[in-house]
Amino acid sequence: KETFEGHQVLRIVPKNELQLSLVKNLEEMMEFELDVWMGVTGVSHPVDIRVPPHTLESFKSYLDSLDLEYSTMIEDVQAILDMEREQMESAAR
Amino acid sequence: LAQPRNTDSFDYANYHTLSEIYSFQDMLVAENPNLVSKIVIGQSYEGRPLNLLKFSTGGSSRPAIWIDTGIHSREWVTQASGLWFAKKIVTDYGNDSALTTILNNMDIFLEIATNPDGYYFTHTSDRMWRKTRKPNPGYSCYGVDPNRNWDAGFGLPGASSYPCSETYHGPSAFSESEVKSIVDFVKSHGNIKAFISIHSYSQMLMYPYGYTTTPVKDQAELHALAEKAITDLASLYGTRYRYGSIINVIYQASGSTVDWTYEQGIKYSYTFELRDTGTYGFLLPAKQIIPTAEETWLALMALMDHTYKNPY
Repeated sequence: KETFEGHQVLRIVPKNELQLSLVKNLEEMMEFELDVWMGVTGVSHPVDIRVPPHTLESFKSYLDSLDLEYSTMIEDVQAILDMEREQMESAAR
Repeated sequence: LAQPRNTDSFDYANYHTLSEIYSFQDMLVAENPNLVSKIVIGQSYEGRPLNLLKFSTGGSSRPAIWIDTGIHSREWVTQASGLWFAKKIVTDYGNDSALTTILNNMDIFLEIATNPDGYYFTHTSDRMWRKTRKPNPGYSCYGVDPNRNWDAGFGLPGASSYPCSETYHGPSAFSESEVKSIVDFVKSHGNIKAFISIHSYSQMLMYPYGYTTTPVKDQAELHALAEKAITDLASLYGTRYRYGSIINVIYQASGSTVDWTYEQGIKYSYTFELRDTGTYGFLLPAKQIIPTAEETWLALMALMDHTYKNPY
């Protein structure tokens, strides 16, 4: 079973058209193995991207180099999945 | 593990496996034989039934409303909302005058698990799975984005031709049995008047087109109705939605479901993106299921009521 320990979901909010196009380009980049949860829609609208742990630091550095601010929406995807699973099993019991 | 004995004891406030969804559908049919029936419109790639619940008070070839949930498998709140909608329809029929009137004149079709292989895979192997589960010859990755696989601007910008992409459009339009089965059903039915395809999670209600900036000929009406629907939705918990054509609200998206349904003549073609708390994304906690479904239902009622009152 695939697990997601250490995967984070970063939220980026493009502030202008330039940032918008930079974020749009991220969606096409393969090297960071990104999983775009919520794609680019417009200035001031959030973009959520799941990032695996082995590319997390380099991806954050890349965002910094582009002056793209981000926040961490989910610190550890697997922790939430574990809670979700426990809740389902508990409800079933 | 305790199994619900009927749809009253079913736990709508929690997420459920595919087998529990199938069991729920059978229970609902058994409990409401004069209102609900189950139609199997096809099989998924891995051979699972594509079940459609038909809510009908009789008649033949009545005008109909289509609702599907969960074509993207990891969007669990969508399938969970579909279960709640199904129960809501049977409990409100005879009690809510607007829904009763609709059902006395139209049928409602509801496909709760639109991508059963993917949904099963999210429970057993990869919670983040989004696509279908058909292998891509020559690649180690699987699946097609079933919301880019329709014959409406198929293969244009706004979908990927790379099989490992999450937005891979597939080798050809309707290559996915999960999509083709809906296409065959819609064409053979011939009298579907509204088609509502439900996703999560970015709080949007959109109408065609996604593949072109050309406005649909019914743009003004669809826009006004979307505004009404999201206003009704917001009246419950204040959840704010964006609305408009797909290409204006998001970026270009080609080969999508409601672009095709609109081009088939189904004027009231809409796609939802359900609520976003800004905290959990697709991992929306189960306690959010019922509020999400409740508020979405208000918007669905607005769309369905308008469809009934504006025959074409």
